[in-house]
Amino acid sequence: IHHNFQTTFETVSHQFKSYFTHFFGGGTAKLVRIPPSNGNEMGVELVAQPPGKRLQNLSLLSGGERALTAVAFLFAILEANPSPFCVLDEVDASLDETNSIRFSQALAKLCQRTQFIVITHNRNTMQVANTIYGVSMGEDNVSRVLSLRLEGDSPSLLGNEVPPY
Amino acid sequence: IHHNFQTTFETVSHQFKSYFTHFFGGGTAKLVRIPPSNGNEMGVELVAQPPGKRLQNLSLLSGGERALTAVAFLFAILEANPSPFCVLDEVDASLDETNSIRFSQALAKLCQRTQFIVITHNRNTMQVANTIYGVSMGEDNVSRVLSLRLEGDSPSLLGNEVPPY
Amino acid sequence: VFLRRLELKGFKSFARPTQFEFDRGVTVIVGPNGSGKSNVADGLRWVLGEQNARNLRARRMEDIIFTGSSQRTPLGMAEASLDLDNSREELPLEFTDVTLTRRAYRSGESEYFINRGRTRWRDVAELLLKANVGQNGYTIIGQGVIENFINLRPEEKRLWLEEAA
Amino acid sequence: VFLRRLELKGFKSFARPTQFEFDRGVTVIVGPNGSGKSNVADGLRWVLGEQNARNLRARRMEDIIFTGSSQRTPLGMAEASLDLDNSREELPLEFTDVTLTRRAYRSGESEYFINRGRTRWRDVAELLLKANVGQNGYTIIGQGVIENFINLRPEEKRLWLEEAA
Ligand SMILES: Nc1ncnc2c1ncn2[C@@H]1O[C@H](COP(=O)(O)OP(=O)(O)OP(=O)(O)O)[C@@H](O)[C@H]1O
Ligand SMILES: Nc1ncnc2c1ncn2[C@@H]1O[C@H](COP(=O)(O)OP(=O)(O)OP(=O)(O)O)[C@@H](O)[C@H]1O
Ligand SMILES: [Mg+2]
Ligand SMILES: [Mg+2]
Repeated sequence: IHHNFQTTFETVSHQFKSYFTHFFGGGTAKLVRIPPSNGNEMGVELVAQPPGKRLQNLSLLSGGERALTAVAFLFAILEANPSPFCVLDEVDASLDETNSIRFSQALAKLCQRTQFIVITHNRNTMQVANTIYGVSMGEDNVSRVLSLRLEGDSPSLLGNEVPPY
Repeated sequence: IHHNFQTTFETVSHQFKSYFTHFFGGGTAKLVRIPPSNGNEMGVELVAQPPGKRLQNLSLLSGGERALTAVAFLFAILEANPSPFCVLDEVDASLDETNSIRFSQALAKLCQRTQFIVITHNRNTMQVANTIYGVSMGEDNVSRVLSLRLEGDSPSLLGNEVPPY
Repeated sequence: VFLRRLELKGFKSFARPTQFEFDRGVTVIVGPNGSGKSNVADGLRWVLGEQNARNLRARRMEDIIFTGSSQRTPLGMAEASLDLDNSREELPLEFTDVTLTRRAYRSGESEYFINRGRTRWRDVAELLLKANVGQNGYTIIGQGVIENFINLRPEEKRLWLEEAA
Repeated sequence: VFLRRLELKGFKSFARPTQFEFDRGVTVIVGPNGSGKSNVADGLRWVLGEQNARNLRARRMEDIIFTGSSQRTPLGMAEASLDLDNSREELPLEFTDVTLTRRAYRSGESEYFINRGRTRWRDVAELLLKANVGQNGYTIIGQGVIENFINLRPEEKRLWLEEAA
């Protein structure tokens, strides 16, 4: 089911707007095509306007807002072309409490179609896991897996080895 | 009291080792000179060996370990040439619980000679503050300062406006 | 397809054979700095056919084999095995259970297996490409990628979109 | 010297006059994503003489003036004032209290003041350089700098060391 580029562009742009407005509680966002120039090929740029703000260049957004915008784009792509699985390594590191809750809620929805393996230090993200692995480095500098929490147990069963997040 | 480069190099290398071994609970670290080549000027490289590991290239360190190593280098420079003040914007974002405690302890020591302004989301770092400002974005998209905690009060006096880190 | 189980042996900090059983929904991996979380993501990237050592945070492929520590001698081989559930027959193979295995030796040699049968890298790559499994840039999001995404040039941002088409 | 107080007016998201009184030890700034924390660090960098808009996360200098929102009209001027304690006479001025003020207008004009007396950028830069105040790269560590430090080339790493000599 491979669409051409144009259909994908439009679907992702639409989904990008919907994830962006969900994450920022309003505003608007879209993708724009950047025509080829100076030897560069055609490109794609994200245009985003947080609620109540004037349309601005993404470089004026804060660190956390930029990360949230990039995640909105990633999730839009996964909506448009669901990948069987996706690995996320600390993508929520710069998010504050409110945004990390919104992020984990979106994850809980997307995981109906895409399997996720998520590396995180963030409590809110851990809440949506069905399975949690704790990894630690032994005295011998060899990694080992400490524990496994099945669905329904509280993280406290993991014992002392997992950091008290 | 401006030393020449050599004296500074040696002092910082020594201090880098001491901060590195404090942060990693052992191991060793030093600075090495990289001679000029292919039109590049002389450079400086950090060499670090976490405890129990073989000497390795810094690129094999984890995200948090790299940040901690860079902070050890920064603090070594502040020891060698105390700057009147220093602003740190979320330098502790990738540190886990244990490392963020070590970081905040080092900060509490250095602040005898250097004034620090620290932007953070991290509870351990907040503990060493004498003054805490909470910033928030109003409905009108204008930043405002919410509150001020003087020495000795617990963060809870800041009220609901500051995120419950 | 979905990922059932990953086993790492001698891959990076996983000197001892270590298994991860993944949930169909969200599996979370937590742990202190340097404990081996991102090494799990690298293990997945490697077993799915990654040929560029830099994308595994290594200078050369040999760096992915356990380099030893003060308590353990270096190993001569790294191995990763990934069990996939192919019950929806996305992978054009007559098996519902597919195991991909990859090995690397200090001599520089590599071996690939599909369900214990020896095969070539090209066969694995072609197989996964046909099934849209793990071959695009947004399937495995490394540490720091989200924070830097907004700084990419428009042609680079287009790549994710093209892979989704 | 140490920093006593910073006042921002019309600078980035600080449309209303906003004051920060800094502690001699550690002052911490907390707040949600996008609330204006890094803008405070930019304000300090700017009042200390920064001439490159990119180091203020802006495309051009005009971007630092409050651009307005749906509830507020854009402002025509940005101003930052920094009170310094010069009781140890590090700044070669006969005052123990020194206030640096900087203004930028939409017309592109800039104004600089030392203790309300009009001066030039060059005078401010020279003054701060003599006293080793705020003119080196490690005095203000922006968001993301620590995570990327290890990736810098050796000649770039040397710069911090040279500034400390
Ligand atoms: N070939 C190897 N042999 C032994 N150890 C290795 C090898 N390659 C990497 N390591 C070790 O793995 C550790 C890094 O692990 P990793 O990057 O997975 O940490 P992490 O859990 O992601 O940490 P963080 O939370 O800081 O991102 C390093 O300390 C490094 O020494
Ligand atoms: N000239 C300007 N006028 C109005 N608002 C501006 C201006 N420049 C930047 N901003 C706003 O400031 C906000 C960014 O603030 P800042 O980068 O300080 O956030 P932060 O508190 O550091 O957040 P984070 O925790 O995500 O790093 C953006 O939302 C941006 O719209
Ligand atoms: Mg990691
Ligand atoms: Mg910030």
